[in-house]
Amino acid sequence: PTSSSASTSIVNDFNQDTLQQRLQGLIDTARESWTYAIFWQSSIDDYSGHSVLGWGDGYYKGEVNKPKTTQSAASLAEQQYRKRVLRELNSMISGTPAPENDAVDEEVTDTEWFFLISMTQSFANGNGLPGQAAFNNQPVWLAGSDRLLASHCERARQGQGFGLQTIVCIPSADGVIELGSTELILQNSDVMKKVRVSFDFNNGGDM
Amino acid sequence: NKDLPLSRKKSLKRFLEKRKERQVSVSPYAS
Repeated sequence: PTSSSASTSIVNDFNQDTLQQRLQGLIDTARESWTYAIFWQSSIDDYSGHSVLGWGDGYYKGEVNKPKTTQSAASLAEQQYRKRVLRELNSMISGTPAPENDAVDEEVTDTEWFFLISMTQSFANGNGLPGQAAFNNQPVWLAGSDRLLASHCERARQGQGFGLQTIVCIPSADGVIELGSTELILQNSDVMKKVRVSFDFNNGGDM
Repeated sequence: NKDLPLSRKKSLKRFLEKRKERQVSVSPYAS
């Protein structure tokens, strides 16, 4: 993953709230148990002039029956690192100094961490799961740890390492919607229809 | 930092707030 300098953006302050509502609606009303939804926004990189997918917005729901520990449970040092990063991010957002003591902090789960680091990622056209979905204008549906692990896309393998069993990327107007779950969710057309209706901003949507 | 794009800053703020809410709701000390 590389950081993007893309600046051509459809997501302004106003419609990011609308986008958030749609992402939240998408998974809060779903029959399936999705852990998160991300909108990867297509834009033009200022330097290269190439199309790139970068973070547009995301909604993290979490797991319904979250296990205390997972197979890929982070080590104590890793947990301390995650907590420190979260404290610093909290401090940056709130504008107050980060507290020294982390005794009260809850464990930063694998999927929370995966969601957080997604904010730093971007994908060139055709690269990675979102880039492939956008380039081919076709959904990518990976269900099952083995399929994620066998994928040639780093993001799929990374997701598997953080406990995901299903990752779906569905192209939409101006970007790609990614859904992830720690549960096995088999491909179904309802999800794809729902995404297309909710995120087709140029045809019936009001973005 | 201050150069963080606004969309990511808003996403991050929302994520951290929701996380805090989830923690409060599962805390044994929550009313």
